[in-house]
Amino acid sequence: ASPVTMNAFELISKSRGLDLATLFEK
Amino acid sequence: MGCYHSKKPKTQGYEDPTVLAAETPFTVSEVEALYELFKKLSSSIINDGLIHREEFQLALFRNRNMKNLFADRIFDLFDVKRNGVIEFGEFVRSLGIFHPNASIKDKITFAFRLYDLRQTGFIEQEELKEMVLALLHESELTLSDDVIETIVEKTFNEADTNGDGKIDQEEWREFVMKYPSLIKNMTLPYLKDITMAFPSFVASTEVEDSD
Repeated sequence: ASPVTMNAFELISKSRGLDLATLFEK
Repeated sequence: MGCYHSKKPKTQGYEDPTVLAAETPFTVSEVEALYELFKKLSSSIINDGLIHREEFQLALFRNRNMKNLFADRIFDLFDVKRNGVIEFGEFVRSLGIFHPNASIKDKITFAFRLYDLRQTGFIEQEELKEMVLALLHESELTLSDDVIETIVEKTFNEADTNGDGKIDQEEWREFVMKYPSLIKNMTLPYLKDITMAFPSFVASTEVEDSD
């Protein structure tokens, strides 16, 4: 979806800072 | 019993895995496996058995100096004692919320606290705009001020159903029910396989799982 059509929370939920999966990368 | 080690290193903030397993969705083996991950993260810069903010940033971004509003908020929420570091117990209890089996209610509450930047008990429009600007800065995505204002206002008005100018926990819960993808990042499927990621430790675990 285009950023313009997303709601603001959908947009911010894409932050890399919220992607804790990277903690588990070797 | 398969106990290869008679003693486990007791570092600062270490907590009994059986206690942590009882309080979280993790089994004892999974808590033990998380300890392996914790040791790695907590020794990446300062080897003191505690995760410092820079170590957290390093693990997330491969860059200890990477500033990110959302990573900072996550760190602050994990640091329950607010003493500037994440201890093992804090790490396990907080990650428990990200477990696929953790309750949706806990995930919704955690996300609310995350976005309630100034911890007023409400998400305010100014905070929402600040977070959108932070995201845009991080992604190098460019949107005009008008477009940003429109996105923030439209979202805020939709979520603030009682129109009092702030989003409370119940309004947030309803908004997430409408847009479930908002808490997708509150679930880490990986946590179900954590013992597979650190099998070497499981072989030396001291305590057998009861389930």
